[in-house]
Amino acid sequence: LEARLEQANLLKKVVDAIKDLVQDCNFDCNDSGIALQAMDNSHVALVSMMLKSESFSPFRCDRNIALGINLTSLQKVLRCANSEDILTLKAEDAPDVVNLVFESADSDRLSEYDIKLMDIDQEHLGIPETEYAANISMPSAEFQKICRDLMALSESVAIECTKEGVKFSCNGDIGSGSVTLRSHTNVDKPENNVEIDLTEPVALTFSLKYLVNFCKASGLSGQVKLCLSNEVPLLVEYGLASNSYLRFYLAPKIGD
Amino acid sequence: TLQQILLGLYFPSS
Repeated sequence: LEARLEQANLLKKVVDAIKDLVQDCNFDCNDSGIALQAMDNSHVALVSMMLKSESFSPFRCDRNIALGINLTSLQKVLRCANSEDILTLKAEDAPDVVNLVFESADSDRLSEYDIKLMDIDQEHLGIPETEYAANISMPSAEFQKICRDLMALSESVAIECTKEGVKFSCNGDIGSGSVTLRSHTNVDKPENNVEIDLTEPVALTFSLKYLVNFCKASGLSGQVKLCLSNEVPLLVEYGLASNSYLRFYLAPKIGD
Repeated sequence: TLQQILLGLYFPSS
């Protein structure tokens, strides 16, 4: 494997975003790119990352390899990069280590690190193609604020999507709260758009603890996509350049 | 929990 990423910061942000959900995971490398899939310890949330080969320049992967990496170790090494550094990931056949080289774009500094790999026997889950009943795109900062605000009142949030809009509401010991968003187009700042594409009304309840955790990815993308269908895990997607993505799935809370 | 069961049902091991 040899994969050069213009922005070391991208991988750093991805790792920062998922590190509290998953600890040890396989980075599956093949000629289409680098993918990661892992469930959190409680087995109610799933992280799925895809960095397509187009996100790298150049990208070369001659044989499929799984790089088992401890994310705390990877985070430590990625913190050694400067924010504008270029990152090249390298691994041999049947590797013991993954090699990370940081290059400064405007100086001649080159730093190099190896991270020891681990054997991770990870269950691989099939993620079905799903036509969701509601697809909502909204500013990622807005979603983060809603989740954080409602978490001050309750452990869970009800997300209801109708043709009127999307309503986030909660009920807790001190009282209740709700935020409703309607479709909104901002020509000057499209990252502020709210788009709601609905085929049938949806109402589901989720644990806010997980949603707040997913929102750590907000720095990766100005917009977040929420996809919901009744009795199906919620998909929270942060789109990255070149069709790469970071996705989180969360099983809804179901009545007692 | 039901949540765990649901995630397992929806994302079967492949």
